[in-house]
Amino acid sequence: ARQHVFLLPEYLKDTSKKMKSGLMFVKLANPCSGEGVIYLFNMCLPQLFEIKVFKEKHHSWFINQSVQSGGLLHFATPMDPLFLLLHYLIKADKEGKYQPLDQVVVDDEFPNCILLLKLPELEKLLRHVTEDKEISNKKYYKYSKEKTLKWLEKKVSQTVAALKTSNVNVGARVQSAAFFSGSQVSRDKEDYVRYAYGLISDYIPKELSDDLSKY
Amino acid sequence: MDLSELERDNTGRCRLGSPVPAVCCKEPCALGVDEAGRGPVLGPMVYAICYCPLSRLADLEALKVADSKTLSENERQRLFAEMEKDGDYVGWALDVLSPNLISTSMLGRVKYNLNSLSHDTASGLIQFALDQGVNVTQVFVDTVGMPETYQARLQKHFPGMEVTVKAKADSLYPVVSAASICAKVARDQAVKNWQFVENLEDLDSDYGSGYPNDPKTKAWLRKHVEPVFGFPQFVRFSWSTAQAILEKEAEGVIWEDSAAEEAQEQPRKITSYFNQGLQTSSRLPHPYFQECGLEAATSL
Amino acid sequence: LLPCEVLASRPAPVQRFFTPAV
Repeated sequence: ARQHVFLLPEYLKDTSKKMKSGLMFVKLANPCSGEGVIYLFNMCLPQLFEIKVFKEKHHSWFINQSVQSGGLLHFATPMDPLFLLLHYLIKADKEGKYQPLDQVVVDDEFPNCILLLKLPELEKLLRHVTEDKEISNKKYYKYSKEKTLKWLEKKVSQTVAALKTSNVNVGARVQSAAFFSGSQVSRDKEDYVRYAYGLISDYIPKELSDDLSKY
Repeated sequence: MDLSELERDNTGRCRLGSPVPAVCCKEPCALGVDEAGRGPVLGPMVYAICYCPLSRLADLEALKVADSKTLSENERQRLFAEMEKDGDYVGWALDVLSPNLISTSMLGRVKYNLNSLSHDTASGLIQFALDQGVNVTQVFVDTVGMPETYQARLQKHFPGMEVTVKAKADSLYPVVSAASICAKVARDQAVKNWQFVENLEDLDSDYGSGYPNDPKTKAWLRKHVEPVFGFPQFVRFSWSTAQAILEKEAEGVIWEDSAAEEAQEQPRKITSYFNQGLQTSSRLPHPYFQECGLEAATSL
Repeated sequence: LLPCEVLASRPAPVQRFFTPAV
């Protein structure tokens, strides 16, 4: 059987022991490209993880007393499920009406998207990106672009802070002292925002990314 | 012969030698060079020198150190013991080249072939004797490769001596026969006491002479080939006998540089130089992910 | 993680033949 090497947060280690199929790998629509990519659900918490793979040619693994070709290294990173829910909310928005979530988050191609509905505190989360109405104890949601842009702006500034603490080099590739116009600080700030915006744009549809850029 | 250093670590090379007889530092000496184990696909190759004063060559000859090829293993051991007894005028030194050193030299990125390894080892041993103060005036070497070029190289390296490189030198010059006996005794002992770094399960040590055409040796190689790791390091991976078995029995492996070479060899289609028109709209991941070599996992 | 691609995934006597060293 194929073996995979994963870097996971420590606390996930005994999840699969605590609960059968405590960890589930599912394919869902990538919120930027729409193509199917692998995510990991920790059903105990529950919590959503993005899976990224480090892929470099000509590698293999020795795993205990076996060899595994390919040498891929998978990373599981906690991910804000709103990015995946947005994908469906925007799609549903075309109908221009308020809808219950279980009619919005449906996908013949990726039926496991309903697992998103099991994630905790969804209502709280959805307030960042939708207008909602309650009719006879049932919640109806409608995508709100301005709320979403406001939410994304917060994401960008959180990412700027994270980039600074983790010393990621965001400087424009080709830079020489001669071109330094204005104060270094303002250029830095702009570089960080541009870089963070680029990262966030990997997780939202193209047109929303363009709106965010203007915003 | 104390090969304990080799038994401790048999993945590199080890040099050992007799004490230098005092007379050899005073009187002009003849020095012979020969090797053992050049042909086998298993085990180390041993280079040896033996030297003694010109005035005692007759005594050395009297030991009947004739061409070692005609001697049995026991006779070689007895003769080696005789030479050790006559240690007041005979000195020797060895350089044991492990199969791992041979394989990694010959298969390294920068090829270091067996002839160059042999020539450098012989020169190294002659230099070793000089550094110990032996008054070497004549050197006799069994040839490896073209005698003329080898002789010219050694003569250039050791201008103050009279160098003779000849085929069959081990049956012409007693110091070369004596060196040959030292080399063979060392190789026999090393092979017999070989310490396998790989704690193999069903290891049998009945590998025959170690020569590629020996059916026992071939059977042993086929029995001990491991599809991922090849062979124990006792085997010279650079021998075509070993490579032929690996081609058949072992898994393929691709190394970055060999893949790069292959890629260069493949001629690119002329159309690949034309721009491919409008690229598909799939966006590239953010530079952060590209630089870290990270991409979304689309399958497990 | 090996700097080469072994073109197979299979049991292998790693402990016997592979001595990791820094």
